[in-house]
Amino acid sequence: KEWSIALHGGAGAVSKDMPEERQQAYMESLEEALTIGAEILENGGSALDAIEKTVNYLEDNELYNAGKGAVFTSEGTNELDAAIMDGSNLNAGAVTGVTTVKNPISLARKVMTESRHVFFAAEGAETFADQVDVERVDPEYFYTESRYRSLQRALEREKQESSNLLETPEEKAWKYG
Amino acid sequence: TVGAVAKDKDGNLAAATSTGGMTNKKFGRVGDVPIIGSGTYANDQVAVSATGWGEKIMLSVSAHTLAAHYKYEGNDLKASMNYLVNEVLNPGDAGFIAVDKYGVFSMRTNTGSMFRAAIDSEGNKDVGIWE
Repeated sequence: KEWSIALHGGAGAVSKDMPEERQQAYMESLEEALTIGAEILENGGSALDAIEKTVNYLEDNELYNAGKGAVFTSEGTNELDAAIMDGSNLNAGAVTGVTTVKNPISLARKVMTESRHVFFAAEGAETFADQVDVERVDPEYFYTESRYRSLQRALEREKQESSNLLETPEEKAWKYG
Repeated sequence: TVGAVAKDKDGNLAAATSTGGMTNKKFGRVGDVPIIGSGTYANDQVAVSATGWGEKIMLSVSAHTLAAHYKYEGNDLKASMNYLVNEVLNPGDAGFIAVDKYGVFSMRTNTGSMFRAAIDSEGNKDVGIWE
């Protein structure tokens, strides 16, 4: 095959009782993300460009736990992680704990291409972001009501649990990224 | 978590993963996504992106494990994916997407569901949510 692309928007234990409207929204967004990457590849673009732009779309879509729509930490903040790797030369870039970069995967790519390091964390990643051309946002940008309610439920559950042991898939679903 | 893997017309492979982590994660917790070889990996044979329970994915060095199996056990992406999802990880742990140097794609999860989509230049296409 001349080119190929695959994408995911997270794994977990999604109920098959998901409302039809929401299911349709997911399917349409998956199709749109796929089209973005496929068009780049069909037109001779690089695999790196295809995956970055595809992930950018998913980061901007609040259905998914990345970028806008990211889940909350126990402190009620959004901290984002990303990594990218170029299989042709084994180069890679990664960031963790960023809070003001709209598209963390694009920052990870700049770590790969514009620094001699591989991995920047938290304040260091933010400092690196200050030095390169990536779109910045107020941390409030990442807030979504549904994710905030999920945090409140998780905190409430934590209070009620007598043990940290997780047993059923439903009980441990909150651990999925 | 979201991710993408691709092979381009020049034969190059690449992998990308981005995430908000897990709900209610504690002070400084880092998951598999930014750990090269765990949640994200690519070489000249295969590109892999992971999603799921980050701690489990990290402990199995998952993305690199798939790549190593593919490299040393005979260039069959489906077999390498099955090895990782069914034999290395436990039910409920994680899902993965991968493409190989031939442009073959594979998407598998053992969690019950994974939002996923793939297409190749020959028109083979798969979009789905549940296993």
